[in-house]
Amino acid sequence: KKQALMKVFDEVNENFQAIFEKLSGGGSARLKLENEVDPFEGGLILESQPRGKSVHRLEALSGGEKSLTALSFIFAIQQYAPSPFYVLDEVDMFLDGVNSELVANMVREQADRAQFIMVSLRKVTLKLADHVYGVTMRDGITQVLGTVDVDEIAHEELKEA
Amino acid sequence: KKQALMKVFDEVNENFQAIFEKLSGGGSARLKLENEVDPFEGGLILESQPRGKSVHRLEALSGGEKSLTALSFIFAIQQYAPSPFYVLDEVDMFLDGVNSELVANMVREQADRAQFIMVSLRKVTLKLADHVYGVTMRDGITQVLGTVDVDEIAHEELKEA
Amino acid sequence: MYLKRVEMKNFKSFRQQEVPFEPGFTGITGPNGSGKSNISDAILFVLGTTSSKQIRAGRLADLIHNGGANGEPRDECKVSLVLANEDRTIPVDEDEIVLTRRIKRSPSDPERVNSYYYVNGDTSSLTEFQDLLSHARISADGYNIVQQGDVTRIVSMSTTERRGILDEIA
Amino acid sequence: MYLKRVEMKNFKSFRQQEVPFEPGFTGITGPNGSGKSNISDAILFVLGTTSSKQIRAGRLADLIHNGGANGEPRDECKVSLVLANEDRTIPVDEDEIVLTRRIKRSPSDPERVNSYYYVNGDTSSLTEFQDLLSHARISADGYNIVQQGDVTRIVSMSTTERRGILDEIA
Ligand SMILES: Nc1ncnc2c1ncn2[C@@H]1O[C@H](COP(=O)(O)OP(=O)(O)OP(=O)(O)O)[C@@H](O)[C@H]1O
Ligand SMILES: Nc1ncnc2c1ncn2[C@@H]1O[C@H](COP(=O)(O)OP(=O)(O)OP(=O)(O)O)[C@@H](O)[C@H]1O
Ligand SMILES: [Mg+2]
Ligand SMILES: [Mg+2]
Repeated sequence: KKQALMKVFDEVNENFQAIFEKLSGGGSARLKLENEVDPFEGGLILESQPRGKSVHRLEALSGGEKSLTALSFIFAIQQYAPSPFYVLDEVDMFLDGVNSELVANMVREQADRAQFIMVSLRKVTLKLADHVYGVTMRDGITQVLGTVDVDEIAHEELKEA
Repeated sequence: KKQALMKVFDEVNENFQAIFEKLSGGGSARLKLENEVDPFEGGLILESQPRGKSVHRLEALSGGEKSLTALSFIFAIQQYAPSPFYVLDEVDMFLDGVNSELVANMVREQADRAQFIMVSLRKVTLKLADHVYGVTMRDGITQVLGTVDVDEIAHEELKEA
Repeated sequence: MYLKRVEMKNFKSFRQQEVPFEPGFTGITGPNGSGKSNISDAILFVLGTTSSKQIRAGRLADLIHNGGANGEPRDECKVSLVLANEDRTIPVDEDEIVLTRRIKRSPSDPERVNSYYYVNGDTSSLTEFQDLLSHARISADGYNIVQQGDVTRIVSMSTTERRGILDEIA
Repeated sequence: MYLKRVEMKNFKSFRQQEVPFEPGFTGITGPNGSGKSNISDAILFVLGTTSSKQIRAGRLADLIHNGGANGEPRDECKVSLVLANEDRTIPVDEDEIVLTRRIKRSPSDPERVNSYYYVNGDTSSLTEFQDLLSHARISADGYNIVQQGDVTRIVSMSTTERRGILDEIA
């Protein structure tokens, strides 16, 4: 049982380091077990070090840095146990324009190997999709519109960057 | 003690209804005590009904609708006990372009009576401010730049809508 | 394998709606409260989530369309996921696997519902769904469906809960 | 009354920084992790928050600037809030009220800090700060400072906790 957990820990940790480095433009990150001797006695810590800063535990980071770290962890798990399709619902909400684009680029690359369905209000994300569906509600009933052109969607609907 | 709470409840409830109606473009909302006879035995429920929908408790609403309801509650409390200045840190994060603009307009109106300092990544919000400060970090040290022109800030930094 | 189509009938804010998907990267956008997250709830519903909290409903009965502004509340709802199976990821000799979950208000107590499961039209069960889906590593509890707020949840969960995520995969 | 200026010295990611404010509506923007929320933490620090969790620090000592990429970690930090008091909202006969809080690592144990409070340069205390600020209805626990994530916290707190917000105002 411990062996199985350690195997998962090592692989997910490797993925996590590589993904965070890519999503943060050069930062570093790692997973840490609170109790290395008996992992089931302790928990799992996410540590990350954005580019040019000292290492911080998740709690001390900014809102955007935390969500980039958590997102890297989610992607690291997905990479460990790949699935044919993924649904991501507004995972870019806390990110500034630059970080959102890095995440969208990663999804773009992964989309050659698996299907990604991503709910987003960010233009910088939707621009990279193959198709974009618009959703509206009228009289309490949701209507899904066919493919919409991202540039056509009026400014006030989308977060441009 | 109960009397004091009921007085606060009634006034905040009135504010909450008026503010939600304005922020949701015509929806309605109200506060409800779980135990009207002995309020200290129960909790406080936020109920809101976005325009054209049936009444929902907070849990059943969408992410954006929930945050608009919670924000109306915060503004309702602020109106009950007015203060000379307010700091709002990315309260528009979950909102689409239309709702962000409604919130920013409300802050704009209130700013005639009190000082508002608002951290935001949304252009639609920053456009309404009197001054905008840009903040950057270099070598782990934050620099606050003087007033920046919102249109100058490169696309990738800001959420346009 | 990929998700080819989602068909919803009286599920949450949907009356009768089919959403076709292609392989690759699809975006979904729209105003607050328009029904975007309800699509991901529809997918989770079929994958067999047993926790109504996960699909933001007090009881399963709350998933049935309430009629909206002008219509009548319904008695049942159903969602089908159509999976492209040309590569036989799921060991069933069909090019398409259609998984359908239907819930119907129980005649004796309208707050309760009875759940029905179908595979390509034949009566099935939750355990058969989970068994078929496990071949494709698709599950309601895995991280292939990242709901709105999951990123924040990971940040604020305890270190022990976080380790629990790795335990489940091991 | 309004907040005229925030002066920070070795507070979190700030070395030496003054931020002037005008009445009306001021926006603050910048990339993730650049230090925007640290400004609101600086304000809360002076208002007398006693909970280090509220300003995202494990211990108060974590608020002292760690030197960044190339500098030395510091031993103390201080923040001043300059309030315009021409309208005498705070019953002190001065046009400006300068509230300063300073923390210094304790010589015997660097993990602990000693806190010092000053009003217009004279030694003061947390209770005097709170007393002066109560005239202007400014407090670290009120909702005049809405931190990043407070909106989500209100949504997910229990109904009893939510009622507690009204209890505090009553
Ligand atoms: N059983 C039901 N019948 C009809 N409508 C329902 C039902 N359950 C939920 N809804 C509606 O679905 C809406 C929520 O939709 P959803 O959460 O998908 O929005 P969203 O597009 O994701 O918005 P956001 O951008 O704010 O996250 C609610 O406002 C509610 O009116
Ligand atoms: N004692 C300290 N010394 C130096 N830097 C610190 C200290 N404490 C925190 N920081 C830095 O402050 C950064 C967080 O800043 P802050 O939370 O203000 O970002 P933000 O601009 O609000 O970002 P976001 O848009 O993601 O919310 C951390 O990355 C950390 O490096
Ligand atoms: Mg949603
Ligand atoms: Mg912040």
